[in-house]
Amino acid sequence: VNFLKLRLTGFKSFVDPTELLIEPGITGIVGPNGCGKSNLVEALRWAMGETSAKRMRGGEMDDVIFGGNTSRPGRNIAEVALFLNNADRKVPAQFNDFDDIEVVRRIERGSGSFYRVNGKEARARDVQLLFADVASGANSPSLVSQGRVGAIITAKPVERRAILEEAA
Amino acid sequence: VNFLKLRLTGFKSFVDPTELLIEPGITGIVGPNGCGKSNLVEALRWAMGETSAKRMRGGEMDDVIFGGNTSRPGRNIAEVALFLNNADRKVPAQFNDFDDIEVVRRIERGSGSFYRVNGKEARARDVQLLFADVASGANSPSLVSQGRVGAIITAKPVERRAILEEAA
Amino acid sequence: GRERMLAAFERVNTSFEKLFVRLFGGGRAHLKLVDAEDPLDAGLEIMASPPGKRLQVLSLLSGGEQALTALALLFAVFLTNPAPICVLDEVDAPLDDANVDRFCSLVEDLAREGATRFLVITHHRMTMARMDRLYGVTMSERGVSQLVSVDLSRAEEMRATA
Amino acid sequence: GRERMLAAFERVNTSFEKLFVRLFGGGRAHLKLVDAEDPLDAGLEIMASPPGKRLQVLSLLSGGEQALTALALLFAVFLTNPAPICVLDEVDAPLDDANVDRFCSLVEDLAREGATRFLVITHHRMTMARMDRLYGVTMSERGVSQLVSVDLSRAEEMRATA
Ligand SMILES: Nc1ncnc2c1ncn2[C@@H]1O[C@H](COP(=O)(O)OP(=O)(O)OP(=O)(O)O)[C@@H](O)[C@H]1O
Ligand SMILES: Nc1ncnc2c1ncn2[C@@H]1O[C@H](COP(=O)(O)OP(=O)(O)OP(=O)(O)O)[C@@H](O)[C@H]1O
Ligand SMILES: [Mg+2]
Ligand SMILES: [Mg+2]
Repeated sequence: VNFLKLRLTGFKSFVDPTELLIEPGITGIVGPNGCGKSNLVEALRWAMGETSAKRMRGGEMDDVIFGGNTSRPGRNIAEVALFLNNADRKVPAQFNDFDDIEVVRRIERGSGSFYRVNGKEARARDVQLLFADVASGANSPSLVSQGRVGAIITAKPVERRAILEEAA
Repeated sequence: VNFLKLRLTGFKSFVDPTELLIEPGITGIVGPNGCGKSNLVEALRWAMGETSAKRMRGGEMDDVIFGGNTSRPGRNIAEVALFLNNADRKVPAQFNDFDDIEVVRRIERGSGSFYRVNGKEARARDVQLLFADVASGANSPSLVSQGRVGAIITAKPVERRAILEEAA
Repeated sequence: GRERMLAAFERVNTSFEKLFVRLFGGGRAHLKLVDAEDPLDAGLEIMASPPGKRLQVLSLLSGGEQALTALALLFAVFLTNPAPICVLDEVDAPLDDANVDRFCSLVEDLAREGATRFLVITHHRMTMARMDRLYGVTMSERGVSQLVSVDLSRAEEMRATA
Repeated sequence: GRERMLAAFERVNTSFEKLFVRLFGGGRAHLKLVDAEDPLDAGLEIMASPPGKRLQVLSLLSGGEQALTALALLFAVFLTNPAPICVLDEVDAPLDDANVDRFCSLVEDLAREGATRFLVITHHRMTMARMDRLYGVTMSERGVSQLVSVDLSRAEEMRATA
């Protein structure tokens, strides 16, 4: 399974439709403080089925919808699409007939999140299992958020042991 | 009151006698990871009467004594001296006759800490009060340790309120 | 007890609001006592809006914005009773160059306006360039630290060779 | 339950010991289960000795040394089941140039040896220079992010203007 591309609309500071290509090797993302780099990372985790608003730095999940700035009003819908290549047929059976897989998560203010996989409605659980199966769930060790290294250092030994459970 | 100079011997990685001049304006301290910059900051807090080994990144206070490296054995004594100028006569009465004040803290492995002010033995409490009086106790907001900014960000609001008590 | 806490809150908040604007070059912020009627049981929340962005609780800001805001708070508390010495250990680590520039300007102003002597530990080239003098810490013998005076023009090689 | 935890511990520890040496260019480190007889209740402690220094518990190391050691642990867990994507958000912030250099070399090796695609967010000039391609995030309209492709030679001005 390969990750190909991320597309965001109305997600946090990415109000206008934006595409991030995920190509082989190492892609660097740079920019000043507060420009939106970590928001990209959160969009990826969110599309993978992240359930905790707190882990998205919000009080409730609606907080990921573009809230407006001094010239534009806030939005009521946020959508993130994640494109995968499944040529090696490694995903759960229900999605495994496809060469290309498009996972879309959409949230409507006050109505919660909806998921579609290749256009067909899916449950959050199915999407979470899909990504967990390719070792990259929203909480997998492969997504190292901005505070993560610091959290490991300051964690009590018992909290730190939880990281081993990812490997078990 | 002015801080003039810090002198360390046997304190953490500063095994050989070292003098740091504290001059007016802004003094920068640079160097690679692990070379000893934060150890200097801890030496300053330690001389001011820091009582918590944990805040010195140790399990017990003896941990501040040079522990040896691959070529030198560990030491049994650590000493830090802090030199102040008291021309404005702002320190507690018992030390206020002096123009120059030298505070020395010494620890001997297994025997605990001893303090001297201008050569005369002093209690830890007197040294702590001396520095608290000039608004720079070991826990004053003026000593921003390496993890402090992060701690304020991640603190629960109730923990964060403690910072106001420094100003009260 | 309660009176003093509220007075301290007011003083720190006033100072914090001004320092935030200096560090961010605009925007606005304020402190808030939350979660309890009695200020002695309350929590301290921080509301901030960097220039052009809407007011949000601290946790919604970016890593660098959070650090700069927390610095504004630390300096605000410091200024209620400025000490003769102020030590800043790598507080500029998550800041970009534009924010480091404003941070250095604030420290320069505080150093010039008051009698506080500053010790600033940093890995940032820009911060190094703004210091009045530089000391380098080396470990040419492993595990043993030595202090050396550094020519401001030699700073670059000092910060990073291991 | 217990069997799996101990097997995971062994696998991660073996990987961690090797990655530590690669990231530090020497020294040694190992993981330790502490505070309980039963591994399911135990804590995970990290013992590390950067090159030339004696073995110490993680909390006694410097800020940068702690970060690099924690990274070795994260990569060790990652390698027990490598995902097709790995995202690193400013993990190099507290590292000096020598450590950043070794960190980049490790990421390059992992990218070349496996099929994982890496996304690395950074403020470090040195890290930027080691990327295969760069995207810049800008906010020319305040509060609105835009993604732009960045020429590797233009990286310098991208990271820091605000
Ligand atoms: N729902 C939202 N609507 C609009 N803007 C938002 C929303 N949520 C967060 N933001 C803005 O996004 C910005 C945070 O972006 P992000 O954390 O990605 O920055 P960053 O590039 O990672 O910065 P740093 O280098 O400091 O870590 C904040 O300024 C915040 O105001
Ligand atoms: N009692 C001791 N005896 C000898 N060395 C010690 C002792 N305590 C700590 N050290 C060493 O001092 C080093 C830590 O130094 P310090 O924290 O000052 O580094 P630093 O320059 O601040 O680095 P960074 O840039 O990573 O924050 C560690 O490598 C540690 O091994
Ligand atoms: Mg960020
Ligand atoms: Mg340090």
